[in-house]
Amino acid sequence: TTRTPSFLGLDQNAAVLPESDSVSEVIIGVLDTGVWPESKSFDDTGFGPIPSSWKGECETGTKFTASNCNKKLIGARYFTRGYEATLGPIDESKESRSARDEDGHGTHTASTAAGSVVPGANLFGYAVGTARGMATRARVAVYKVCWIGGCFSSDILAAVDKAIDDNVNVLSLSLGGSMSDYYRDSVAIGAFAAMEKGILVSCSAGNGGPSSYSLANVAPWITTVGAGTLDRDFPAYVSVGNGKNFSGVSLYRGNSLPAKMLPFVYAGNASNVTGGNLCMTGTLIPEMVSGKIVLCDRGVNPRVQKGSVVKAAGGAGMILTNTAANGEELVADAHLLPAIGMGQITGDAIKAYLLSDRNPTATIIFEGTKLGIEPSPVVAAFSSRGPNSITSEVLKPDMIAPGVNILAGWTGAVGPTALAEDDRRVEFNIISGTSMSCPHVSGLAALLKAAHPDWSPAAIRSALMTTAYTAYKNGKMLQDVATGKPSTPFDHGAGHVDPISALNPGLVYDLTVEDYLNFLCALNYTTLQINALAKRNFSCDSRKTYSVNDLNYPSFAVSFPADMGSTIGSGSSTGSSVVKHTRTLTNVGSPGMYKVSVSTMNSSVKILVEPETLSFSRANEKKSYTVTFSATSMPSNTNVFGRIEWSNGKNVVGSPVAISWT
Amino acid sequence: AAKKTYIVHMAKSEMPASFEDHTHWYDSSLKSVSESAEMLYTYTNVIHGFSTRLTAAEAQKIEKQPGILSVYEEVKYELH
Repeated sequence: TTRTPSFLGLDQNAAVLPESDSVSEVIIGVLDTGVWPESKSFDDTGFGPIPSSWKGECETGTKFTASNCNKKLIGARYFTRGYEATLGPIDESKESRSARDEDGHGTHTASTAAGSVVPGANLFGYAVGTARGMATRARVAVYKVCWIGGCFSSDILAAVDKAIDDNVNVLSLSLGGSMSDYYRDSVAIGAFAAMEKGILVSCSAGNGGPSSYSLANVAPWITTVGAGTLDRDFPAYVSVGNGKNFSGVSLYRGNSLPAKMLPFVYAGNASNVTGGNLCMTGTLIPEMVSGKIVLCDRGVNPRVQKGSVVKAAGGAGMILTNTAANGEELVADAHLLPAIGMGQITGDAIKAYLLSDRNPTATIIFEGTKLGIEPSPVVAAFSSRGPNSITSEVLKPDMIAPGVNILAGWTGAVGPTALAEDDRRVEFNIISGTSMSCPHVSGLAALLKAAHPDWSPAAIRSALMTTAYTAYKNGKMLQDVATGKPSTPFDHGAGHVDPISALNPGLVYDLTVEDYLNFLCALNYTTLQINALAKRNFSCDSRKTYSVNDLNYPSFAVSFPADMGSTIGSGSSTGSSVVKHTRTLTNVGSPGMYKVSVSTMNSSVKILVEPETLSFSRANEKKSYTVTFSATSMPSNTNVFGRIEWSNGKNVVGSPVAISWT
Repeated sequence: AAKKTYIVHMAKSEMPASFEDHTHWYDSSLKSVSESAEMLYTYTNVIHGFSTRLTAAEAQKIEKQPGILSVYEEVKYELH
């Protein structure tokens, strides 16, 4: 967050952002590992009285009292009953029975969403600058639901229950579970209740990428956030004995390597166990790695643990190379020894040298922080990907936001690697994940809420989605680091968030609770299932035809059968399938006429929008349109992507389209 | 028998008139299958219901009680 406000255009457009007084009325609830209240990110200098709507508390517990809260950090609760019922009493020698964050994750996410301005922030001199949350004047309430043993659904439900009572405006959840139907998923259930009360719920999409169908938190009333990179990097390079140099990234700061080439060994050849190349605990033979640079392959155990394993075995440094699962994605870590992370192509080239030279040597050179990296953003390899495995007709993720190498506040209880043997303490740490992208959107949603207090959660999400961008300034499409090719709506959703444009989207796709109930009817949910999820007796009308395609979502996901003998939806022709979607746009800008434009990447798909123009004469006026998707036969697992845009010449209201044959 | 945590969803509209407070009704439903079980949380906003520790047999039994919508085993979530 010493870079993301600028990367998102917030710094350059401060004049168009909502007044700080209105932002300070917005409360962001963060369900996570708690908070380190002493972090400068929660300094309340200049903050006025706590909003009168606030009903929350700062709960007293171990190493945490009400005095740890202030006008910035206005609430701190913790939820242990579910956790302790399953795993036994909290071991207070390892974690506090309070909202105190001894993990770091919760402090990082909360400060990313709404941290105060902290000049001179850095991690070991890397990423130096002014750290700040996306909504610096918003208030923070933390709900600690994650403990050393995990985050239990009974605690999560209790926390959301309380957050609703407390009157938060935005909820940020950087966590997820296994895929399950909405009526069984506590996050989806809690989010539904929050949405009903006008609370926007932003959740991380998951780190299961680049595999397809790897998304978490896909309910349509949740804002699901994937991760992209920044234009910032932490370059380092490896120089090997044959004179060649290879680029990578590093956050190492400490004792330098000797000013000479060091012997170089592949971990797989310095171990007598299967999988020795992964540098798992206790697998390296000290006599074979002592004083050497060790090359380890990424995967299975944490990256920073590999560094610790090499150090413990006497290694002088580590080169950590990606495998196919991560491709060229470079995630920097604050390793305990001189270390560098490298992409798969570079790693393979180094391995070719390492395994062919009789006396291989190497050294690592660290170059600090570099800005202006292009292209950026690119979709992070780890960012979970669609299609949506619960409801394929709802395109997820909704959008991407910065989630790679993010600097934000950190706990004072553990070091930046969070390893037990890491006795370093830092005020800020640099970490990666959709956990980091989610609170960026939570903070941006708080800004939109402040600017438009009457907007529903769906309207806020719509504004963020329809103004997201899918191309770089040079016109080329956003890339996916996992493939090096253009990313698709299954990777980036509507695109990368652009908060300044989102403040004035022109039109929004709004959704009410009833719309979501109709959606559940379209899913053929039983009355019992709807009651369990939505907490009401709602019977679907047997005389009414419900369609998932009618959910007024700001994106389009269309599924055609690969066997074209059958047809879907209304209308059909021999050898082709037809699917119709209906949408309604609400004018939140000036009166005017919007004209539609459609683009697809494949001529086998026809997209017809009717009508082609929509005229709005007053604020909050609603106009509907229909999209007919027609397609000829395509092999199974084929995907075609496109885009539908409405424009009045000033605003562009864009929707991604994903068409699949299954 | 080993106990696990379950989240019990209740149909609040089916609460018998004899109960003045829904938490008493929840408690009564729980006690009908287990004298020893205690509620971990009662929920108001997110669901009508509560969480508790039950054996598998008790969970099956409470699912059949009047006014119970569903009984789901607790799930563990992870940070992203």
